[in-house]
Amino acid sequence: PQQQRSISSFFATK
Amino acid sequence: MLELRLLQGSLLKKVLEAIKDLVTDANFDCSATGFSLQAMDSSHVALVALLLRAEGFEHYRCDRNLSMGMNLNNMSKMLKCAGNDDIITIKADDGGDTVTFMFESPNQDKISDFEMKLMDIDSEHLGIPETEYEAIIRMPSQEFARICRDLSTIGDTVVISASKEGVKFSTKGDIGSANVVCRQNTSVDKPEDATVIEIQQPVSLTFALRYMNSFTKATPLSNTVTVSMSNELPVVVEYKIAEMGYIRFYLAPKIEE
Repeated sequence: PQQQRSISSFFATK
Repeated sequence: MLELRLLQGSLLKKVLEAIKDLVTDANFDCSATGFSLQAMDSSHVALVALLLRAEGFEHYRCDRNLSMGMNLNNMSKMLKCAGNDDIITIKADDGGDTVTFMFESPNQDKISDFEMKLMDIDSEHLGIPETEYEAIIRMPSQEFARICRDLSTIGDTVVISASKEGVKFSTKGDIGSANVVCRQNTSVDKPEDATVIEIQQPVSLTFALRYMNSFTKATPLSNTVTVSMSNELPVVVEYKIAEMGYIRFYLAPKIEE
């Protein structure tokens, strides 16, 4: 099964 | 005090149509650079970044940086009241709780103003680094929209595989499977009809088609779309907004557990 990653896991919070 | 006059008001109408189904509420940020927005969809899978540069406005006054929280559905309702040829001016006072959209017909015989309530939106701002992508595909935006729409009738996800030979869009579903291959094609009459593939190394990523289809609502903004990918990173789907800036959609890939 494939899992959907969250976009915020790729970019740091400013 | 903020006053932004946009001769081509239809651009703002198209921007709202492009993002209002993806994002419910968002802060529009106004600075000396321009009018911008960064927001995630409610499930934090996709992110939209919009920039309309100050130089693209006929008049641009922004005395101090201002962040205005708006419900995009309500904003869209108001902008739908502007004619396609209308000039749109966005006005707001520092510290005010409303924004005014003023619409002027091309021959100035009808002037309307719509005042909308602002809202407080607690949103996190993400830092998006400049990235060298391993594969960059530029193609006609209508062609990209067509492929996403067609494949979503067969499956829920699309595998986008880019190599020197071309870019392949694949899906699978209960009724069967589909592959669409686009090869580089620069021998066209108009440059916007070209498909150009720049590859540093082959890339293959899986994405939810529901989001891709949502991004293609920006198709009326640009004849071409750029899809930039690197393995294991979010894809960027970019529509340039003529002489003003861009709208970029970032989508996190699906991964094997």
